[in-house]
Amino acid sequence: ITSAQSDQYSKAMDWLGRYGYLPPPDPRTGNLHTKEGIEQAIRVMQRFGGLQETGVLDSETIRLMSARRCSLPDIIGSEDRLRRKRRRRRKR
Amino acid sequence: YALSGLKWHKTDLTWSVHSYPSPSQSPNLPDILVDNILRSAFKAWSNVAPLNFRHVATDSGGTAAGGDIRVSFNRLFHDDGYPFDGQGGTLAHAFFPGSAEVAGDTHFDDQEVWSYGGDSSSTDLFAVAVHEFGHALGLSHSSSDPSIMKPYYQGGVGDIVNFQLAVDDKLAIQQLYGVRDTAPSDGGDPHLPRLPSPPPPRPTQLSDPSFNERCQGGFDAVANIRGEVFFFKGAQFWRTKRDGSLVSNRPAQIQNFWMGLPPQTNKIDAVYERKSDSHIIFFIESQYWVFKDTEAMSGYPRPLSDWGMMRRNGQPVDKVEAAFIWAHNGKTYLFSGGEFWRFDESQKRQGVHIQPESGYPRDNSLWAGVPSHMDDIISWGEGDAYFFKDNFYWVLKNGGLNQEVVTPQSTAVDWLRCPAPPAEPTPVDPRFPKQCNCELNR
Repeated sequence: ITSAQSDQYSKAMDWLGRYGYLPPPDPRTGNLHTKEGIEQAIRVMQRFGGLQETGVLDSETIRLMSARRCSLPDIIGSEDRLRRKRRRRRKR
Repeated sequence: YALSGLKWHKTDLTWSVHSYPSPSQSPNLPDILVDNILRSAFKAWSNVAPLNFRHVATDSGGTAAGGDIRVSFNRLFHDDGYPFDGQGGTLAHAFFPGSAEVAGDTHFDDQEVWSYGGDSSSTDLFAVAVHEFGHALGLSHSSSDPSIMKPYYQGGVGDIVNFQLAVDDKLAIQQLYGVRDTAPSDGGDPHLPRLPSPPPPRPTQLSDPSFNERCQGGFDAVANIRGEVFFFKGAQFWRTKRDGSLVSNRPAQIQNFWMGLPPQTNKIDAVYERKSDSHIIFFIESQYWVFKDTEAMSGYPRPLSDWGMMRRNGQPVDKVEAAFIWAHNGKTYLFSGGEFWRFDESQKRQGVHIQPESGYPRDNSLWAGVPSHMDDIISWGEGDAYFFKDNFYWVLKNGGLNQEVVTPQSTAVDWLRCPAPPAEPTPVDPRFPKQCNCELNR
């Protein structure tokens, strides 16, 4: 693990959260992101960006994360949608 | 395409420009050209949907302008919760339609080099403006190719007069506002209305009963886990995200979050995230736990003796005071009793306990300029090592071990969103009470 790799991991986590691929921590439960959850988030990001879905921070993924972009998230309100879906399922 | 779920419930919209790109940063973009580029960007949308955009001017002071879509060029933190990041990275953002005061507002990062048909060293204002106005009208990011609503900057669009939206974008805007069947107005209006300025933002005042505990420092352990910094104190912890914000002002209970620690746990000695498998290691007194995410793995706690750390006086280590992975070399460092040990966990094999590298322990004083008995250490930022002690932290720049000057900074202020203490006169050095303490003229 080089300094650059370690820093990339941290930055990638921040990037995935910022653009909606990783849900923000719930202030009440404050769930920690799982390793599998992070891999899945990377896959979705890769699919959205037209990259091969590897689930790992490969060079293409890191390159895309460093690209100039709009600061709005790509995935909006995924957690809200999930909660609504769970609520509907419980009611049924 | 993707829609935000929000739209304007009118088709005649006004826009205004609150500030223009700094001439020093974007010298080839006079204000009038910016107006024309923005007007053309709106026209890209009104060409295909029954929308009419009217430019409303600022007053003579250049500040009082209103309108549905307020455009400005801002730097870094600009009071909307979405700071810019200097040149590169994020370029702009816009707020979706709605009744909120900021709805439709569009902000461009003033530290970019904005251009009109410039080369790749600059950023084409028209392309970004069409994208952002798409948000201001209710569109979300699209993964479709081609689409102006892709989140990444795709370069200039060529001839802006004849620019046409991609099919994906046309369908999106027409889904919201219908199909235009008449020619759009050119957006000009000889009677430019003057609208009042919005009131200045008011900061929210929050009460926080755990304020003192958080702001007085003295953390038992500090760890960089999954890109966030965790501050452990007693039976509680706080979390700071990479953008500097706290997950919550209130602390979380260790017991309710980290499952598998003893019920009476009220002090964590050290924590770090192992990079080889993303497991999280907790040290409490003479034992350690390995966590997969937030649950302790079976078989733990294990005795600290697994780590094979012996003091120079031949005694086994019975407590770890600090632990971190130095981003500079990827090695793991454990600290105890003024000494430290180094481990290479990339060589770790399943079921085999790792041993310290030869030549260790070494004396903590090798880390010059930082306290020799620290509370904890993390790697952060650009691979720098952050040493925490009481309510201060010291930064050793990437790979540096022996910097000339390492100035302590406030943990509470810089990491835990605490207010800066009132300025006090420089304390007199107790060793030389009559001596001047001024560094500028000695």
